[in-house]
Amino acid sequence: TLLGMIATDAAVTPASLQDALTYAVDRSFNSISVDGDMSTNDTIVVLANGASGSVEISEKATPDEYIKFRDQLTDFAAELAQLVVRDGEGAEKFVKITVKGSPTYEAAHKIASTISTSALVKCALHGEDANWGRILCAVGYSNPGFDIDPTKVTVSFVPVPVDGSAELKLLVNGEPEHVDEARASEILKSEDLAIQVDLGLGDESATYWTCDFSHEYISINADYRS
Amino acid sequence: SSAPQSKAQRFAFDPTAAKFPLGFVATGLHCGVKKDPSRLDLGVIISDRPCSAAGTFTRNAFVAAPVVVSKEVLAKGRGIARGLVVNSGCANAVTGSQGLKDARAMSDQLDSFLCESNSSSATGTLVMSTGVIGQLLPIKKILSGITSSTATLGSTHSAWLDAAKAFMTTDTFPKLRTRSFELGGKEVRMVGIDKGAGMIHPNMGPPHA
Repeated sequence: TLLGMIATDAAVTPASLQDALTYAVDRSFNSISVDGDMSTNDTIVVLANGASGSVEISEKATPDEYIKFRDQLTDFAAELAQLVVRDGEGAEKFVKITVKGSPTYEAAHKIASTISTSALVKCALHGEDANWGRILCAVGYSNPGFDIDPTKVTVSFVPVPVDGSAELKLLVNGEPEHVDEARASEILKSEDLAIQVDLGLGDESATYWTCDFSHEYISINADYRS
Repeated sequence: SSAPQSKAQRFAFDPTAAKFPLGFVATGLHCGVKKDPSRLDLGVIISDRPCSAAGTFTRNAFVAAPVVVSKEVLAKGRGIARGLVVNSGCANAVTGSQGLKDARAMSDQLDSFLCESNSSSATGTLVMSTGVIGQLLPIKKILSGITSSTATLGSTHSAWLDAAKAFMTTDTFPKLRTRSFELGGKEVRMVGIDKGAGMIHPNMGPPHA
């Protein structure tokens, strides 16, 4: 289960606080996956008491300050959300998945979610296996609401932190690259890595954060009730 | 040659530059939901004045009792609340009408304290639970714990860290962060606590959705 609370001494009207939180959660807590299961209890709340003495923020009356507050809240929520993925049960890898070149944000988000949930992708990440075929397969069955053009899709591994070297392209416009397995192995050995998928169909993008599946995950969850 | 740091060490909260928001106090304690007395299982956070409040909640069809009650609190207060009570170790999910009574009792118990301790009549306590599904809460222990918690409420790093620990289930480290920034010419502060390690693929929406 995911639970979270944010308390701030900013002054924000209730309606604007709800809108800011909904926006922030869509781009943070609703963009993480450890094991693909949705809890009965997931909740994020925010309390704003105005004790700082700042002017009251509202979308209509103070739009510039509202955007600033909303973006700070979003960035802070993403920081908190990523801690959950870092601490995923048995997790040994922290993986940022970005889908770009999408006609819509929603479609990019759905495709990133599908990749993040694939048990086979997550097992390959644990085994440090550059199995881009599983990534591509997940993209293909993600059902984003439009036809994916396989001849336009590009998939890359990106080292994290960016070490000055280029991303490792695995597939370019649907054509498999001659993959430098040593370089792939080097990237996958790192605890942190990024996978980038470019659909070549638009300008929208979305990011998800996920982790690998390990033997330890099974051990933790095989007897949780006891 | 030194041993690699654990996640708990690497992602520990650094309190040296932390600025906690004004007007909030927090605490965490063991009240008896978890078997191990060294593990905190009840957290309380309150404001010294009414707050704007908002929430996003699971879209799972089997919505746990505390989710229902927190939505009720937001609706009844029209987006105004003052406190939050959270227990870990038992999710109070799929617990029927008794589960709803228990979640409301948790909210009411902290509301009673808020009424007694402050001239402001505004109350409104949000509720959260996490842990095993399908078991009733040990509600007497929790209500007693809420009463006890009011003696240790504080605004220090230690108080917030205890609150963060009270959220934990299979988490290996407490998740606590702060930040501050300027808004309208004033410095404002945020504190955030979250928990989660398994059953994590949230899809939450606003209470009225």
